[in-house]
Amino acid sequence: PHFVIELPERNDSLCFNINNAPGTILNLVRDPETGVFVNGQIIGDKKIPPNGKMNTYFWRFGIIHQTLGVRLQVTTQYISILQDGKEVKLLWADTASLKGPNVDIHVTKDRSLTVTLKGSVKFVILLHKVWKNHPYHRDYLGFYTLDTHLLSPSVHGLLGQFYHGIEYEVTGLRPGESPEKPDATMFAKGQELNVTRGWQRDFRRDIKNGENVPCWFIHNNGSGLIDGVETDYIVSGLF
Amino acid sequence: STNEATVEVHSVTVDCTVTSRFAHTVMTSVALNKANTSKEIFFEVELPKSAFITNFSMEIEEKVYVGVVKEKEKAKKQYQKAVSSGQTAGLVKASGRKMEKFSVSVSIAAESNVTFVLTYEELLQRKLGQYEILIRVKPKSLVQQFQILTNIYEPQGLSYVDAHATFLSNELLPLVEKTVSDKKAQISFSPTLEQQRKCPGCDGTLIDGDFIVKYDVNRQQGLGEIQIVNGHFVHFFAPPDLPRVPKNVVFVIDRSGSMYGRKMAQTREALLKILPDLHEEDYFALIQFDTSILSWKDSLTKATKENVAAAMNYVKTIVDNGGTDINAAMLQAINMLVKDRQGNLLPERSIDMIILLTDGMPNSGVSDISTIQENVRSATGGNMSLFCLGFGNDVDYNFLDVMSKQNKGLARRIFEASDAALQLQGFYDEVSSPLLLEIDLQYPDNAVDYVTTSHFPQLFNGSEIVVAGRLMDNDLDNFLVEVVGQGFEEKFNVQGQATVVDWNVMYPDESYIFGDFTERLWAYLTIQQLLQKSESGASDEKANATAKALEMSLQYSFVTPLTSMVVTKPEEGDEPDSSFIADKLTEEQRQQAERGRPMAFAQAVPASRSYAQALPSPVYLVDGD
Repeated sequence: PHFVIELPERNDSLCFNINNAPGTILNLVRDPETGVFVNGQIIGDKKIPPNGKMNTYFWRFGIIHQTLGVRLQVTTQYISILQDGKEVKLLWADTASLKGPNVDIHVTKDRSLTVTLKGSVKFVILLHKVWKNHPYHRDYLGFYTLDTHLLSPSVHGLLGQFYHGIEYEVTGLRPGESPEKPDATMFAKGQELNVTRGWQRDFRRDIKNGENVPCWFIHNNGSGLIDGVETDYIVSGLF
Repeated sequence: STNEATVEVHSVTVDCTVTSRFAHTVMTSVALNKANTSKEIFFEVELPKSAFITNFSMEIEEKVYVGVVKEKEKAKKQYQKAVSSGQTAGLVKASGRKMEKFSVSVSIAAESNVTFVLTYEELLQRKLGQYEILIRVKPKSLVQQFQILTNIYEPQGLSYVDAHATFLSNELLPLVEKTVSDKKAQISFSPTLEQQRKCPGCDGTLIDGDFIVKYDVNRQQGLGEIQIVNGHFVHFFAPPDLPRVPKNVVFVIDRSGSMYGRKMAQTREALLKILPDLHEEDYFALIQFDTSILSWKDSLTKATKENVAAAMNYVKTIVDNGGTDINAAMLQAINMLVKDRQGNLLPERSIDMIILLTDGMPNSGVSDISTIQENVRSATGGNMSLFCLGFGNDVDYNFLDVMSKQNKGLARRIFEASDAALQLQGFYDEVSSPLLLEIDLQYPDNAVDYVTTSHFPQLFNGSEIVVAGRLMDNDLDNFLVEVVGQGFEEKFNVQGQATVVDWNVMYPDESYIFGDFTERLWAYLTIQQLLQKSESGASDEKANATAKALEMSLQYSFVTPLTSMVVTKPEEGDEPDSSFIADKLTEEQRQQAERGRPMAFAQAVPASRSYAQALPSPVYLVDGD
């Protein structure tokens, strides 16, 4: 999966890929102070495509708000909400809205799920539907956090560590491997990184083609940009 | 405030009493719920960030709920429920660069009223030759009885008093009544309900903005003013007509990539305004840095008209690029001052000063903050002053603040608003005219104790030194005071004897002027200085300073960063009363609040991004390729 950190105040974005074995569960957001956790499980293509490059995606997310006592499981098949011992299951095939005291949910048929956890976070999960007889690819999900300002300063995780901004500087622009993708040196988190100018896609407006987001790409699974290494974010279960 | 037509705001009064710069403000609001069902009523007050809340109460159905100041950690534990539901600091929020907002809401039964009373205190600081009282008033509806009353008592005598408000129209202007005598001033503003109306017949109010009183006191040569009241003394020192000491100033300018855009433009703009204000006898240098350091000239240059003009042309060429090597830039600036001193290129009686303009995190060369601080401290050797201007919401203000204080200076945040260049210039104006260096205010050891800081590296034109302390006994025959310092041409040295001010003689018509103000002023100043020490002092000093500041905050009922005010508010029906906690914000918390505010992002979103305008805040996403 590709990660994009948008920094609108700098008119810029950072991006990196995390490649891990199918089945791996990664922590995306972890905020013990407010009790918000988001984990996602990776899935691979049905089989290795002819180009030899196996794509990996998220197919299942587990979202917990401990303080509100809410658990959500979102898969490419269904959406399950568990609160106070009661479970509600929604299907992607429906357009539905649920307004509760602590959580608001809106599903747009076969397309997106918007979740607002009161007083903490708002996010959107996109469903990418792939032709079911596609020889290699399968359905997958995208996770977009829209409003994070109520999470605590100690929020962490592969996405969460960037919620309070990141200081970085880019210098030494030079030709890269591809003429339209120059390389540069980035100073971030006390490290000097080789980065490449490129773009990644934001699918919120155009679920099929996405929109290009120009970004500085950090190589090797975001090494140097993320705290620690990507394996530090592997967790044993969705909840 | 209320938008409910059935809730009547009966009165809003702001009563501010200033006694020898110490301002005690009481804001009282009475609202009546005329409906036949209960209504929620909000009380929101904005107070200066330098003020400490000292009291808050709500009176509902003849029952008074009073806020209690407790040690922050204990209050948190005791009121875990409030903390766990995210209400910590919920009553106080940052509001702009000068103010913070206290807000509370309470549900009021049908046909009953509520009285809110908030009290806060602060020591007014003399800046650019004046003291400023800032009262922000924003009633959401017309108020039956509205009054702002300010009484100023200054035994030194008032040299001028000026009052204005951002909302004053030609109609409201005559309603500001100002009575000034030699040692006392009263300013009142009390528009009727009709006078508050935006237009005849409409409900909107004209009263929305800042009411500002500015004044200065008469100053005399010599010792300054020493007041002794109820076993405490306070000494105000700001002698007039001293010649300014020439300065040698190195501007160290961060031009790293993160300064790009507005910050860089504002830096250039500010420097272009500041440079022509240099006095001809001053020397100056410009050093710009990213990962490499670039000096305009190898030595400091005399601020002649020609040199200043050349420097201004140079400033126009500064553009952003690359990383941030604060350490190397600072060491080069220090080295330049040391080298020029050693080479006798600078006037003997002059002050050495560095002004660092930066937005942040060092990430090139030495990037460890404590190492940079230590390098700078050891390189300056206590021989120069460092002033730091921190740009933007992400600046590590604490790093700059500590580094400045370790080097006889101070730090200021520059908010990236449209007037950032003016803020920079204003700060420069404050520190650009040193009058005295290494000032010591000395009091007899056997007569006083618990004296606040009495040594100051410099006195700037338009500012004032304040020292307060406790008297050991009431025998004041030997209360000799001496002030020594280094002036432009010669040593400054004055001695004198302090006398007790008889407030009953000075203000015979006043039955009560809050009598313990000198003690509270002393406590306020002591706590402020202890809080500073707990941030930037030596490690063994920090713990002691924190403990002492906490003890005094509790003793004098000040809501400081170490204490919380616990407010119990009634709930409807069978619900138990619930508690809320009001905290004092630290600079770090203010920054966090600013970072988290969606508006801050919205303002920063550039128009060039086609979809960014629709997004109030950044998006963090993960998706398939």
